[in-house]
Amino acid sequence: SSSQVDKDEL
Amino acid sequence: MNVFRLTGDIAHLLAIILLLMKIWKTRSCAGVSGKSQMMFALVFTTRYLDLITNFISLYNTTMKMIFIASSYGTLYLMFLKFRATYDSNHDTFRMEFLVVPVAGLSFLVNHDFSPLEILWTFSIYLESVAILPQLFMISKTGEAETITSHYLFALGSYRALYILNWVYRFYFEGFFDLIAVVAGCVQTVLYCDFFYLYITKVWKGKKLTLPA
Repeated sequence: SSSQVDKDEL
Repeated sequence: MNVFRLTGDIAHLLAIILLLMKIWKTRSCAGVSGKSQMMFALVFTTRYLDLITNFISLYNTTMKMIFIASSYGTLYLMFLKFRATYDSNHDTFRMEFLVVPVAGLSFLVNHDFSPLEILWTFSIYLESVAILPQLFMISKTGEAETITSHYLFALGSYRALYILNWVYRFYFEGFFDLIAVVAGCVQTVLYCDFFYLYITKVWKGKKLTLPA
């Protein structure tokens, strides 16, 4: 799942 | 970062600048849906709550601040400074028909049942349908100013470029976010009709008019 850390997209 | 995401972000920034320019230069927000702009401001607010807590890069922080500031700046221009030119008679799409189901869905379908993650999911789902009041307004007025059509083309292109970014990241980084991809595809599909009209008309120098 996309955890907080790899939310690097705008 | 990859070329698709970078050009996508630039297209998004260009769209926002085009809209601000249109309103500022014509001193009018005629033909622009205030409801869509309100939802975009909500999208940025709920998505960028980690702006303070989670530093990713200077680029990321700068762009988030620009998007938040410009979306509220657009609301200021539309609902305060040039309020007299706001065309509320044609901006009649019921936002609650979008916000309520999107809020419900973000509680049901998300990656993690935490406040920040649910708000992020809400913003992703909301962004995918936030343009509907604007497209609805154009269908009601039957036309759009050329600069407004350029704004919509840039705005629609940004998420289409993000889809290419997700394809790239899937194959080269093994990154895949089903929620973002599905919502991004829905968002882009909603522009297809407009893209067709824009390319067949505006690129030939005609005004964007909808067939009566």
